Amino acid sequence: FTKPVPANKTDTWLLGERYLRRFYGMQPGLLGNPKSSDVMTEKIRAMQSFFKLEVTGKLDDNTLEVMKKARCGVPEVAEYN
Amino acid sequence: LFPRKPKWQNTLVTFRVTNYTPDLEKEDVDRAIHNALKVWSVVTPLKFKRLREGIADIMISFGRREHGDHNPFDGPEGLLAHAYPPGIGIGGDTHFDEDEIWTKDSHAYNLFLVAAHEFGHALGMAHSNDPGSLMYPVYSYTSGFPLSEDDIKGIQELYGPNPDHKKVKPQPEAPKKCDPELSIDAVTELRGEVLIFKDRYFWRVHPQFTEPELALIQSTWPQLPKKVNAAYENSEKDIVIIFSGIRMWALNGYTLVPGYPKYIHTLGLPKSIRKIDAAVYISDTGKTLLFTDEEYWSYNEQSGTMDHGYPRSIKDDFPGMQERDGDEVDEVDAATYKNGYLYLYHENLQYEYSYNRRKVVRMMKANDLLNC
Repeated sequence: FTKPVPANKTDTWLLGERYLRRFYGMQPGLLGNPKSSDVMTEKIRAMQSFFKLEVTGKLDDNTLEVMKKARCGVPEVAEYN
Repeated sequence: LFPRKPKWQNTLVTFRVTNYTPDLEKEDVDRAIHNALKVWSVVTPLKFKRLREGIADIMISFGRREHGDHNPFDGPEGLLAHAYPPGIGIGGDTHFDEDEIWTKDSHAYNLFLVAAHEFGHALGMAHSNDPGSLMYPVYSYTSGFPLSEDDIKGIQELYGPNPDHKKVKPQPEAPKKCDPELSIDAVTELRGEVLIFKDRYFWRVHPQFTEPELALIQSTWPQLPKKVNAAYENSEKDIVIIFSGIRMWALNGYTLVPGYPKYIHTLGLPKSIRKIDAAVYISDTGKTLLFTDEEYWSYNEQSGTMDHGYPRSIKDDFPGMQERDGDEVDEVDAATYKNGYLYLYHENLQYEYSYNRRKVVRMMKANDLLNC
């Protein structure tokens, strides 16, 4: 029922980053150390809030599970220009 | 809706299919697109006209990876499709990822459902965070009319209602777990998790999850009916039995057991019983109690037969279940058993019944089990 979480932490982080860039308008080039990235935390929180997940700002199992599901490519929050 | 609420200014919107997927017959693609547009036209004054050449408002195509809009697809799985909100040029255009497998049933990705979602964007709908709505961004299979009340409210805010539309039955909104009036349809354990069924949905309460997870029954088990009446786990047999109407299904883990559905009458119930309201396995006795209207039955799991002396009255055998107005509860919606206590659910309350002391010892809100 639950897809396994990638063992490699970098893979997990890259998956999250790719998802947030695509759907939450996270700008490339702004991110520093994953631990100190407020931008990414903020975007994860927005995503968790939209999907009614527990808002932790972290890439926990439930968040990754939603990120891995098949979906439509229209951003949730980015403004269409 | 999208920021600034873009919409088509005319109620006549044109579309054109520029290419086809090889996964389906052309006629099946045309039918999926026709039906997907109809989903929206039935609740609004919008009309759709097909163009065979030239530029239409909604240009429909299948493509893979970078397909001409600098918004590439990502190969199989992941992104399925995207569409642009109403506007000139690319506005309204709808693209499907050719790397997906497109179907006309519940296997892989149903083109009709994905197209209906994308046309929602092409008409001005943004994403919804109601998991039961068509505009929820994550794919799940569902049968029947796909719009929820949330979808209809959104599209009618842009275009108004269809003045002469036939009554459609929208999908109800997702239940809110902490609604004080929440009642539940069924509850069961499954290998240490608790599954709580309500309308088309079920919550999954896992000891390692901080929050209950809500999902559609049909997206997890497409073979099950949309609504469940009762469920129980026999942990010794490692099986969960799900009841809906006169049929029952068995799950081993999350997998449906072959050979089901079976009729509930094969348990020994009379043909006059058309539905089981609640079911619970009492591990201490090896008996399963089946609640039907104002009575309950006892099923011996070991011998596979109904116990003699049943049905018995719920009100007589489980006294002390009182509603706020003082009326005795004589029917139950759901039931579970734990550590010598039977939990009987009726409307928005649950009654903790001590099996040893033969009385109700506590009353709680039904959604206590959803951490509310």
